[in-house]
Amino acid sequence: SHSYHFGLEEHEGITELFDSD
Amino acid sequence: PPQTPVRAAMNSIAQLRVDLITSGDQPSSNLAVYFKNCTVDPTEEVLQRVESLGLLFSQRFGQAVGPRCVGLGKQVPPGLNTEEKRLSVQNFSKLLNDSTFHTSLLACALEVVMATYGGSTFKNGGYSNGGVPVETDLCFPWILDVFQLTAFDFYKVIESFIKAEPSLSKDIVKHLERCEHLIMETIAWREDSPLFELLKRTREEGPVEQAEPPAT
Repeated sequence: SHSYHFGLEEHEGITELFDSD
Repeated sequence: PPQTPVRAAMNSIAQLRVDLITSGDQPSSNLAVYFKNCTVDPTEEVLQRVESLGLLFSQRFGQAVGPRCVGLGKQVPPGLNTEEKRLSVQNFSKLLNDSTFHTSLLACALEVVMATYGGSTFKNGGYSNGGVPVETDLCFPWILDVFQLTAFDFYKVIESFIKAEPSLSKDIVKHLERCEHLIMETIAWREDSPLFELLKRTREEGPVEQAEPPAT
């Protein structure tokens, strides 16, 4: 079976990843 | 019974069709609420961008596989609920008006569709009606070139996309994971990658916290 390894922590997400400030 | 590669591909296609039919081609009511909560409502811009990127994709796809061009799904998957819970905010104006975010999301959706339908068939050599060889390697990272998207920005959406779409087949998740590894191992380290500028900036800002001392 195959499961994706989620690398982001609980406190990280897409909002920060696209925030360049 | 053991699955043959053909059966697995057919199942993936069937699953994708169910997902697309179930979710429709309009923003969900949930996403519409997020749009309305934005300081600047991104609805119009998103529609225009999907239209123009859709045209761009269709052109390049048509050039690559010949005239049998495919219709294009027009959906922007949200996945913002987890962000709302995590950040306790409802206004995602900045993110939802970010063209790079839109482009990355659409690229990821198209990569899923192409991986589901294409598999290895897009890799075979082909000829246009005039007998001229056409570009046929539509495998990742072809989509990045079409949208002039950096691998670094594409990488940012992969995990959230997988989390937001739990019905993605195992093979598709594996495919996205391979894209992720390819970016991490090579593409993100090419000369023009924005990663270097970011590393430089982080370094100038100084270390945020002391590294943990090595364990004994």
